[in-house]
Amino acid sequence: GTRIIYDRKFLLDCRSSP
Amino acid sequence: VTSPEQYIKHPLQHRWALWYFKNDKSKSWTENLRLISKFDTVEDFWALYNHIQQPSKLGFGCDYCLFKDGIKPMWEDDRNKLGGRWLMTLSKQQRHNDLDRYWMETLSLRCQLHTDCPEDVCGAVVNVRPKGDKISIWTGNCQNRDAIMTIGQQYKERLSIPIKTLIGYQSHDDTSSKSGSTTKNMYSV
Repeated sequence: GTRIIYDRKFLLDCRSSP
Repeated sequence: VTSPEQYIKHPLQHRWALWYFKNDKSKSWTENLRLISKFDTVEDFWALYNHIQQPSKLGFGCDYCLFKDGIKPMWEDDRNKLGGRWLMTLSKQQRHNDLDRYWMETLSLRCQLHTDCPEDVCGAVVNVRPKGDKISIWTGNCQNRDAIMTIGQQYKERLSIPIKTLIGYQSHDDTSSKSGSTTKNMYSV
């Protein structure tokens, strides 16, 4: 099935987004 | 009108549970283990992560454990007992320089793993100890060499650990039945 993977930059950007 | 990208939460492959262990000697081990919260999106993960104390601020004997929902943070759990862990043992100085950064990278690594068997990853643990803190990634099947080696290589890369510095993988079986103070490594990378 599909696998959900994120790249590191996206994850770190999410950390600081409101 | 804002774009959906700005308000839709990004799903994770699995639901995860964050546990906290505080070493209260008057209570049993399982009584000291508390479930903090569960989440299944990137945004909820960070909301929880940003809300709780960093490991470097925890007292000695405390742990954070992040495991897939349904897996208890202990060797004995059916989905752990045949597995093992990549173990990082930190020096005392690393508590202030590296511990929090390593823990954050360890937690976010599980969303980035490009292994063919991401199902192998069960969870991650940080143990705050006087002699030196430990961070580990737990996998469910210590015989699954290829997936374990891939996870170990990505882990080392993510933490920017020098190539010549080896990290070791130990099966829970060996760790739980060790006689001396050290456990032999099944794999290293």
